[in-house]
Amino acid sequence: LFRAQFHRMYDVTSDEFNRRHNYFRDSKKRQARLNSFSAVPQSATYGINQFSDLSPKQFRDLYLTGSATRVPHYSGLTPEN
Amino acid sequence: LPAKFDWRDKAVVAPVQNQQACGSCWAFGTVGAIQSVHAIGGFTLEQLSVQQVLDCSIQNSGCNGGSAVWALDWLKQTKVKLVPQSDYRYKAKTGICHYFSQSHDGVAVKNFTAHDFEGQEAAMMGELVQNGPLVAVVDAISWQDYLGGIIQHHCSSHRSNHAVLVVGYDATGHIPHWIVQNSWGTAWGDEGYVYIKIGSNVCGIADSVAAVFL
Repeated sequence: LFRAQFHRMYDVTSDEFNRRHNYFRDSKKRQARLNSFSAVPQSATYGINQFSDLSPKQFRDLYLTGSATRVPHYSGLTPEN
Repeated sequence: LPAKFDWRDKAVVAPVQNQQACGSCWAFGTVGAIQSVHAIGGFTLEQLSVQQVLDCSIQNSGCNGGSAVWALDWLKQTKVKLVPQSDYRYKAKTGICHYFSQSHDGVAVKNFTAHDFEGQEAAMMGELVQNGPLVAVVDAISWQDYLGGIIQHHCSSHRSNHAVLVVGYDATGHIPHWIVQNSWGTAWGDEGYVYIKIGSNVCGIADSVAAVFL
């Protein structure tokens, strides 16, 4: 279902499939853990999405590439005032 | 401050974009804020070129990553005009910078501010209402698995790694939260949006926040 929904074309006999399948299983475990922390209505939910066949490192390397520049603490002063 | 404020209600927020396999969140956040502030100023909401920022802001590293503050600083210092997206299309890879004449249609950044609002998220709400959508840099490690709802846990501060656009907040319900536009397409999160609890710097949402002035 995941492969169909997110248009993954990898061959099921390939090493890549096995690797992705392992990442997918790890994602399911991680999501179960994240969901166990809060059952309050409106709380965040975690589950299968387009990133579920990536390892955390692959996800980090590809998508978490924004740098925070050190900035001053807000003092209430803006260009207007 | 109003209990709820959402710049999308004023039709000044462009649709959710998809950065694809390119680490360009910093450019999407920067351009998202500029095009919204431009529309707040009375102009037609127009998508501006993310690829221009990606290719030309050389202090940053294109698809390998960058900082929204550095991108804004580059725009302010050089007075380069951001051209419409239709004139410089997104390719999801870093390319050679294309130059346009100063007479070309575009939007220049006059100034910007960048602050740490930790412990002062009410002031950050004020800045959002007063100036327009804000670029923030967050810790998005747990967002790999996010489907929807308000993030309150599993999200550290001071480990920022992803730039986003804060477009509003809602303090009318049980859990006051920020309304944040991401750049991972509409299939991710709630139609491309994520909600973050207000008040305890969840995901480092208040760590590094920039506002744009045109």
